[in-house]
Amino acid sequence: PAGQGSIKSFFNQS
Amino acid sequence: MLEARLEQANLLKKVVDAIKDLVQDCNFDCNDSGIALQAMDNSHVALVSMMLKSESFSPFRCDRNIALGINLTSLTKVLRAAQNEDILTLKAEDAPDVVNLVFESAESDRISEYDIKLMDIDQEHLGIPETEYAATISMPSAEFQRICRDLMALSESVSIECSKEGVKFACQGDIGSGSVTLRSHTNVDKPEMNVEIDLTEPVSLTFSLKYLVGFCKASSLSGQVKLCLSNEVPLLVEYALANNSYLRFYLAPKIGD
Repeated sequence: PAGQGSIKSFFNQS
Repeated sequence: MLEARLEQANLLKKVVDAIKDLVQDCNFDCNDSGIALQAMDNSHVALVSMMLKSESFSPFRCDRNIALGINLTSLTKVLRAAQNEDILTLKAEDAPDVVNLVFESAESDRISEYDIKLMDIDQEHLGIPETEYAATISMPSAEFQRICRDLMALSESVSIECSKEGVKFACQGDIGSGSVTLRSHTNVDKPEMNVEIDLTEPVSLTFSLKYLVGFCKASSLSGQVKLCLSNEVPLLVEYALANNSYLRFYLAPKIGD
């Protein structure tokens, strides 16, 4: 089954 | 201080209803451009971004940046006391302990007033980069909701493939598989029924249907929904509101196969 990515790995923490 | 008057309580009721199962405690960030909210769900898979521009209120007054930390379950309880057509006014001091909500019936002389205690919420704020998406699909929000619900009966995830042929929502589950394909379509009499596909390169991504079905709770806010996709970046699901206000959801794609 496919894993689920985290939104935090795509958007920069500001 | 903040003073923001909404012509119809319905707007805030619908927005809160659409996000309350995804995020629980949120800062409503108020400044002179309007009221914004950004929050991730607990598992950091999805992100909600709401912007209610000052033009969506009349009048709107906010002299300083004020963060209103609100528990959405509490807000829902209070908003339940507002009739859809009531005029809703939000008020807060500069360093507030509470937010004050006033509901006024246009038809009677009934005025309801509630205070909600504020919370100190230390929230991570993510920078969302401006993205040129490979595919942008505008479609009836009810159609998107139906596709997500129908496919969720078969599988927990959906692949969204966009090519020049159209957009294909497909899933595979234990009992079998299913797909729905939409092509561009213009309905002159009912523009809300239009399907518009703007493609610069083919895209194929897989997403959790549980989240998409959750986003679709916003369907009553707008007749159309916009899906923006690029390979290997989060999906943007946007419900446009009047006055350039919006409710956006971002969803991280599934990895691997």
